[in-house]
Amino acid sequence: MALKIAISSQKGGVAKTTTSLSLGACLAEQGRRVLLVDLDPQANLTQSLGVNPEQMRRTIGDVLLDQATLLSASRESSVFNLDLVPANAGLLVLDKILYGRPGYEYRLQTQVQPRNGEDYDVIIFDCPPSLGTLTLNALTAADILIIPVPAEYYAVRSLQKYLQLIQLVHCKSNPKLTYRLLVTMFDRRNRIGEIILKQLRRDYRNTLFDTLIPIDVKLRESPIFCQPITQYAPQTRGAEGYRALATELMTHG
Amino acid sequence: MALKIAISSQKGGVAKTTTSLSLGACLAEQGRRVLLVDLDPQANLTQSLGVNPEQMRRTIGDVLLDQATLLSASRESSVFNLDLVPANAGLLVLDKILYGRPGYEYRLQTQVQPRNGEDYDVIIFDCPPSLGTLTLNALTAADILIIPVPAEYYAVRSLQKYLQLIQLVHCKSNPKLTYRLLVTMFDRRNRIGEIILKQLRRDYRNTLFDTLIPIDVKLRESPIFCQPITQYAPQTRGAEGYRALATELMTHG
Ligand SMILES: Nc1ncnc2c1ncn2[C@@H]1O[C@H](COP(=O)(O)OP(=O)(O)OP(=O)(O)O)[C@@H](O)[C@H]1O
Ligand SMILES: Nc1ncnc2c1ncn2[C@@H]1O[C@H](COP(=O)(O)OP(=O)(O)OP(=O)(O)O)[C@@H](O)[C@H]1O
Ligand SMILES: [Mg+2]
Ligand SMILES: [Mg+2]
Repeated sequence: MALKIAISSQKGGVAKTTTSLSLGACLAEQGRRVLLVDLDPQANLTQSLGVNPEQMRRTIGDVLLDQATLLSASRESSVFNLDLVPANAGLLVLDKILYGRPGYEYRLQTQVQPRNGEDYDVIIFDCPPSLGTLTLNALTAADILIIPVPAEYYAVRSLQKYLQLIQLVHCKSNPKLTYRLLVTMFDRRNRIGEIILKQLRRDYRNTLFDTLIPIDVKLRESPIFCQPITQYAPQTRGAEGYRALATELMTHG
Repeated sequence: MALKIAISSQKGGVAKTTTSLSLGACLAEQGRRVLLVDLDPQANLTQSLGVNPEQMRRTIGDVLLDQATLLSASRESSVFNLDLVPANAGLLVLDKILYGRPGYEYRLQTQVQPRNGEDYDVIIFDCPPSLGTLTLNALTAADILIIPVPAEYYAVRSLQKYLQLIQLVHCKSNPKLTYRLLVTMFDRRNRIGEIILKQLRRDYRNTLFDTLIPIDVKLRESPIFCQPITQYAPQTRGAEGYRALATELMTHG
């Protein structure tokens, strides 16, 4: 059975897409077969692997409408062991269509049932910065939720409310869902960041990953060259950070 | 008649809230009566003025459900000439309820009709990072849309598609809407940022503001102290940047 990971946060720009791509690439580098699923209408994850969302034959939208299986919509990327199910702007309309249909939140879960599980070791869902039907599908299908949290005021303030909403999903549609917090874009030179980190370690001691992802301009540059950090700048702090995350995740879960 | 400004982008973390607060505070400093309207369920703008979203009697949600007028939901902030209509997490549910009701996108526009116009010179709508009913209400009610764009790959890639969607709003529900692009969080030391800025100036010459908002750690810190940048660190590059924006906006529009 594949390990299914959702990367989600209501707060925007916290490194959901960067984490999906980088963690996926590090797991693939360690020999695991990884499937990335882009659930964001902006299709940033799709773009970061050099795929043009406008030219897609099949996307995750077709899978959610039961017009294609996850496997048939997946395609190989430029990275060995790393496949992608792309997204495009059509997901915006789908978000509206799905809402209100009975059991809409179980569509993705049904698609990742054991049949697909044999093909991949890990499946990663990159979510948009909202709590609509697309994110709800990912939270219902996932085994574990990773919430990226930069050490900045707005992201930390949004966290409490967001965790209450996750609790609802846990009770209603996915009782097995566990979650972990990941500090991203951490800048050691920033004294306020250090204070916020101490506060996060105090308030969320049991759910915070030990691994911190440092701020690294190479992570910002790598999508321009359509390469994950493991190929674009494999010796940088960003690449090391995500390698450490991949190891921590697969040993302690 | 008040000038109505929507601050919106589908991309997350581009400084929508920071721009709403800072631009609003600079316009208030210049003697204009400003109303900030928080349309994001995360309520970051509300929090940044020291207001607790959990304790709100009236929010923008009540206004959109026609249970309160904009004026009755507005409250004074700690800044002279700067009022706020707060938000809370209840907006998440409202987003779903409104969708599908005929004419739902005109609710905010009806509320900001001339009657409220006499009380304020400028009304600023801070939007969530999505294109749901809340953002659509702001785009329909606004005279001008300001799209914050950091000079980074994902935000620039998302722009084209976003502008196509804005065109749809322009044709369907608000023909008078004009838009401008604002470069935010600009870091002169970053060579890729300079290249992207040149590209933006080439592709969007007529809509880009001349004013650039520089990266400034004081902008990141100010919400922790519940103060806009004009009070927290009035002499910094961030404060100067937003003052220049306020002047450029009110002289050239
Ligand atoms: N560790 C890091 N160091 C430096 N820059 C980073 C880091 N992580 C992410 N970034 C940059 O920060 C910006 C936001 O990241 P990203 O787009 O991955 O966030 P997101 O949460 O997916 O955004 P959205 O809410 O729009 O989906 C991007 O320009 C990205 O390259
Ligand atoms: N010019 C700047 N210099 C430094 N930091 C900035 C600047 N502008 C914004 N920030 C910081 O960047 C982060 C994102 O900004 P902000 O929350 O305003 O973006 P947003 O677009 O409103 O996000 P969301 O999509 O979640 O609504 C915040 O921590 C903010 O303090
Ligand atoms: Mg993203
Ligand atoms: Mg915001």
